Amino acid sequence: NLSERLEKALAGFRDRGKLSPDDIKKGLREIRLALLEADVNYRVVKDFLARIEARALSAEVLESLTPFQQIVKIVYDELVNTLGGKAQGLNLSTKPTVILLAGLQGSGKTTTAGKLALFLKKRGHNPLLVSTDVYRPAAIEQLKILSQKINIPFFDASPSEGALEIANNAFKMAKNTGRDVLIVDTAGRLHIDEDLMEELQSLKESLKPVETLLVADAMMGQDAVNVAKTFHERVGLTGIILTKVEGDARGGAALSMKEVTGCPIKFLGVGEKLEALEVFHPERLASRILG
Amino acid sequence: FVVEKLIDLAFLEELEEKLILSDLGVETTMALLDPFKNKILKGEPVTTSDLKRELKRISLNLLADYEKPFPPDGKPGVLFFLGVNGVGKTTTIAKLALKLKEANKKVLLIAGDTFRAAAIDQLKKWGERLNIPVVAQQEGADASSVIYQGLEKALREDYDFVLIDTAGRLHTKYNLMEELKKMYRVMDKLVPREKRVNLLVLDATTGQNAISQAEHFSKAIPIDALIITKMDGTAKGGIALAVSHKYKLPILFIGLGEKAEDLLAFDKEAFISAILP
Ligand SMILES: Nc1nc2c(ncn2[C@@H]2O[C@H](COP(=O)(O)OP(=O)(O)OP(=O)(O)O)[C@@H](O)[C@H]2O)c(=O)[nH]1
Ligand SMILES: Nc1nc2c(ncn2[C@@H]2O[C@H](COP(=O)(O)OP(=O)(O)OP(=O)(O)O)[C@@H](O)[C@H]2O)c(=O)[nH]1
Ligand SMILES: [Mg+2]
Ligand SMILES: [Mg+2]
Repeated sequence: NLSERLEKALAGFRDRGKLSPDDIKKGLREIRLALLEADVNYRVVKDFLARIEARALSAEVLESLTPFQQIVKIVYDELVNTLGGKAQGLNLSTKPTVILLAGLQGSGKTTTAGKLALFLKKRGHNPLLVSTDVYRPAAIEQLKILSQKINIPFFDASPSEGALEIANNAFKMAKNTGRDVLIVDTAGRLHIDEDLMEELQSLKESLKPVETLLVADAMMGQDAVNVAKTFHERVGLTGIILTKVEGDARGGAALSMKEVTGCPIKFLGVGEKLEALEVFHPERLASRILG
Repeated sequence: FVVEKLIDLAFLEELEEKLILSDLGVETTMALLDPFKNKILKGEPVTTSDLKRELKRISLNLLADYEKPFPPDGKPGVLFFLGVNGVGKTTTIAKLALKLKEANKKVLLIAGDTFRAAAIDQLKKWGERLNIPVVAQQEGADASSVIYQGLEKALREDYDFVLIDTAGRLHTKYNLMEELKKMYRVMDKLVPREKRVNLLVLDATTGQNAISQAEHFSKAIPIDALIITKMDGTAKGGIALAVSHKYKLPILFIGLGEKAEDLLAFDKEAFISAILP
C-alpha cells in the first residue's frame, strides 16, 4: 500500500534525522506512480499532485514524527474531497421523474436500470422501466426479464420502433398510470459515434430527465476522461454510476471522471444481482485508489 | 527535408505521457523509456528517428506470437470464450462464427451463459441472423451440461467448429472460477486439448485491471490467446501489450464495432503504430 511504498522510497531518511523537501519530492513521485497504477488519468494525477504538494512540503509533515502517515492522510483527504465530499442522492423532484441512463457498450446500464428500479421501489416509489435499445439483440427482453424478477412494470416495445418513439410512449404511460419514476435504459454507444450521440441528445430533449447518469465500468483506464468529458459536453450529466466495483479494479477512472466533469458519483454497482447497488461513499473508493 | 532532432528529457516526458495515456502502464512505459533516459543523462546523442525505430522494434517483440495454426486443425475445432462481464464475448462469437461460415465451415454455437438475463436469447438471435445453429437449454441450467450436450452434437453431426459462449465473470470470484475449471474438464472429456482454443476476451477501454484478469484466468485454465474488443473507440488498448508480454498471450483478433463483420485479424504493426506514431 501507499504507506509501505513511501517507507521504501524514503528509506534511510531517519538516519538523516528527518525528511527534507527533496525526500518529499521523492515521496510525491511514489504517490504519482501509485495513482497511475490505479488508473487515474495522467493529467488528473498531475493536477492532483500539484494540489497536495504545498501541504506535503509544509512543516506539519517535515516536523512530524510520523511523516509517512501525514503524507498518506493528506493524499487520502484530498482523494475524498475530490471524489465528492459526501454522498449525493437522486433528484426526484418532478412527477414522473425521468432517470436517463447512458454509457459505453457493456458498462452495465441495463442491469443498473433494474437495480435502480428495485432501489427506488424499496424506498416506496413506483418506477416504470423502459428500454430504448433497439439495436442489441434481445436487449429489450433482457430488461423485461429483470423487471419481472423484481415485479416492476415494464413498458414493452419492439425494436422496429424508434428509440425516441418508445421513450415518449413510455413517458405517457408513466404519467397515465401514476408511476412516479421512469427509468430509461439506452443502447451502449461510443462517445465518438455522431448518430448515437445525437440520438441521446434528442432523448434528453424530449424526456427532460432530472437525472442523466453515466454508467461507467470501474475497470476503465486512461480513456475514461475522454468518455466522461464527451458525454457531459454533448448531453449534460447529473451524475455517474460506477459498476463492477466488487472486483479488484482500483477504480482510479472514477476520480478522473469526477474531476473532469464535476459530476457526483451517485451509486456503485457491486455485483450482478439486482440488490447489488450501493449509495456512493467517497471514503471507501479513496482507500481503494490508494491501494 | 526533415531536420533530425536529438531527444532530450522533455521529449521523453512528452512521450511518457502519450504511452501512459494509451494504457501501456507505468511498468512497461518505464521499461521502454528508462534506457533512453540513461543515455541522455550520460550525454549519448539519440535522434528522434533512432528512438522511434528502437521503441517500435522493442514493442513489436513484446507482443507474443501465435505459434499454431488458427483456426485449429482438428475437427471439431473448439473455440472457448471467456472474460469478465460486458467485454464483448457473445458479439465476438457471432463475428468469428461468420468468418468461419464464410470460409465454408460447418459451425455450431453453444449458449454456455445460463446465468444472465436473455443471454441465451441474445446468442440465439445472432444464430438466426447468421443462419448458424445454437445449442441451448434454459436459463438456470448447468453450463457444463449445455457444453457437453453441444460437443456431443458437434461430434455426432460432424461440425468443423464449435464456438462456446460463457457467462461474464469477475476473475476474483472463487465459485465462478471453479465453474470455469469444471467446464474445462468437461470439454476435455470429449475433445482433445490440441483441438481447443481458449480465448480470453479483453475490452480495449480496460486499464491496469487487465493484468489481474489475465493473471487469474490463466491460473484457472490455460489461455491460448487474446481478443481485444472495442478498438473502434478512443482507447488504444495499450494494456494488451503488457498482458501479451507478461503472460505470453498472442492477440488473435480485434473487435472494431457491433456488427458481425467488425472483427479484424490482429495486425502487430498497426497496433503499435497507433500507440507510437
Ligand atoms: N460483476 C458485476 N457485473 C455487473 C455489474 N453490473 C452489470 N454487470 C454485468 O455486466 C454485464 C453487462 O451488463 P449490461 O447491463 O448488459 O450492460 P449494458 O451497459 O446494458 O450493455 P449494452 O447495452 O450492450 O451497452 C452483464 O454480465 C452484467 O451482469 C456489477 O456491478 N458487477
Ligand atoms: N463498439 C464496439 N462495441 C462492441 C464490440 N464488441 C462488442 N460490443 C458491444 O459491447 C456490448 C457487450 O457485448 P456482449 O457481446 O454482450 O458482451 P459479453 O462479454 O458477452 O457480456 P456478458 O455476457 O454480459 O458478460 C454490446 O453492446 C456489443 O454490441 C466492439 O468491438 N466494438
Ligand atoms: Mg444494455
Ligand atoms: Mg455474453
